Amino acid sequence: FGRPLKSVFITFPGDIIRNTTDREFADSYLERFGYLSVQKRSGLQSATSTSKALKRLQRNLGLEETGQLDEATIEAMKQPRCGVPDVRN
Amino acid sequence: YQTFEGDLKWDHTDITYRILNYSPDMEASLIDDAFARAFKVWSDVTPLTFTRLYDGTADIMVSFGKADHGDPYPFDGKDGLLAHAYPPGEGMQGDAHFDDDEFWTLGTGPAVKTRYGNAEGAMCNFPFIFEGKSYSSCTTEGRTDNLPWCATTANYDKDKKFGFCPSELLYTIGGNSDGEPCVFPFVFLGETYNGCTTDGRSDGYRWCATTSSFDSDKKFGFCPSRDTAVIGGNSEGEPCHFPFKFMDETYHSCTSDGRNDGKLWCATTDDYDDDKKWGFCPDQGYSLFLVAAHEFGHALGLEHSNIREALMFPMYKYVKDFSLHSDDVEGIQYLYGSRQKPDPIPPQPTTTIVSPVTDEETLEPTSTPTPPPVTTVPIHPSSDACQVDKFDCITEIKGELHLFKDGQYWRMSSERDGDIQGPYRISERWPALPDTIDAAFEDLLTKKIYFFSGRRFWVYTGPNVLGPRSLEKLGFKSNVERIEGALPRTKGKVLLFSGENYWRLDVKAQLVDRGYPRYIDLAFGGVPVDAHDVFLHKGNIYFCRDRFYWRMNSRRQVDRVGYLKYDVLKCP
Repeated sequence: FGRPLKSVFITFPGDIIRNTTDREFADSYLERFGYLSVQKRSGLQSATSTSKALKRLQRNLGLEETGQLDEATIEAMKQPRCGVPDVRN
Repeated sequence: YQTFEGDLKWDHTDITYRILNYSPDMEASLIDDAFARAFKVWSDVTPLTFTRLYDGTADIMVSFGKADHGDPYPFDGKDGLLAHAYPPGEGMQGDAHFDDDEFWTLGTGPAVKTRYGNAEGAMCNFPFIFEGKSYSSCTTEGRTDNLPWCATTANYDKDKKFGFCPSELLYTIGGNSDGEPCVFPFVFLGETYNGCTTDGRSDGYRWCATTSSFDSDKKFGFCPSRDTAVIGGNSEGEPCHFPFKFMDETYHSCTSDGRNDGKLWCATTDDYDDDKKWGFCPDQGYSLFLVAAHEFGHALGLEHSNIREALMFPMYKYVKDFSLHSDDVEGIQYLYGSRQKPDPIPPQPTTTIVSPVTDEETLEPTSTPTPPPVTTVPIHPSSDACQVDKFDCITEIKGELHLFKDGQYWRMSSERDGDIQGPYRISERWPALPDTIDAAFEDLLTKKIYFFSGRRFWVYTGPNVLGPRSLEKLGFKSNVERIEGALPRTKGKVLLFSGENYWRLDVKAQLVDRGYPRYIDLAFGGVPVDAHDVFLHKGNIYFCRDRFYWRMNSRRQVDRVGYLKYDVLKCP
């Protein structure tokens, strides 16, 4: 009570995780786990394909299928997990 | 559930695995156990069996690594990606990799197994009380040698049970020093080091020399993580330094300030602003057992499930009392079928044996042998040693291998492998003995045969018997439930095995030697610490678990792992 919340973020030396925006993080996540790569390979990556990928992710994770990068989805993406892709390619 | 494209699966059911290295976060025996339990999750519901190899190529090679660890899928530091595994197949296929930037535990905070002390390797009990003060981690308080220790019950003041915690001052892992502790200071490339270092390595693992000069002796080992050590950052292995200064503020505990991911961190020197030395604070960690069970599911051919409660769901969640979800069971049984249960054997009549209870201080036979008691144990018509998966006891008596099981025994000549005779009734040759023999050995000097069953033992000299007597007479404490194996050594000494420990018995003095028990894994590296039979055969030591044996040669190297029935008994 009284001490303001620190909102200054720094880069810690040796920290592997880079500070990225949620959008960058989500794109990388969707690609890494197989949700985006099919569309990307055929050169069709767009807002629509990202939305479809997000819907598929949301369905897999039991979230509301909004197709939007909402708070619940980004939170779920940040959970610890296995590195094997979810979607077969 | 999902399976990999083309239903990738192993074309055999006797799967082998090999643990290539260990995480410094947990004692090796805890890691071995976590992996063994993780495999058992799958073997419990399929016909699959899992045998651990100690060299060569196994179907599933298990390893820990950080970031870029030799495959195209680097890990990402603490949290995020925990592990990955490849579907069944040759080469890297089937292998499982675990991110060693994670904090590996049993899922509920540091899993600290003690060594030495008086708690026989028990786990630390956090928090514990020492001199009225509560401790939530290992401490060096009360000691002058700087060795961290913990109590293994909630109250050291009351119970006085303690053991030493992992520390580089106590032992090292891997390397080429057989677990010897670090020697500080040591010299590496002309520089003097007073603590473990990652210098000279690209994988981030902390190491030390086990002599005063690495440059001249080239002896080294990896440092075990202390439970208080930070994880990751640039100070792995160092403890937090409280208070510390960060952006001109003073911190007395871990903080998430300065980070946008909410993770708790601390500085490992008094001033982060000046030194920039930091690491993440120890947390609950990830259950190696749960993550391994998931990864081994991939290694057997399962992809991710979208059922949240299934083991194969991609996200980690700690579960205290784990059981395999029906979705996982259906998935693995789709690939390999269900486990074939053994044919039920009708219950056997019990045996009533009346034996003289002696409490003599001498073990010289003083009584005439008792007449053989009437036994009602029939020899099962299908009693074939080759049908026995797990013997109660195996030992060499008069140059012949004796294999005991449920009131019966077989003999096999050490000269002619596969020449198995029997079964014979134990009660006909050694009438005082119970049906279950846990261990036995022949004292080569006196030709006396010692038999162990539960907490009792008998000594046969020809037809004369002494016993049963309590294990306590030999100097065993009351918490030793049974002797599981016996290994005659020279000069009237015999090693007796139980649980993770072994004792040296002076047969003439009829007492275990001082300085025992000792840990099996410290003297017999690479064998299972839960072997149920240990015996000597043709100069090699055999450690048996289930149907498998680990053979150790006279140089104490495990040179073969295999099936007892095929390799030793030469069963068809």
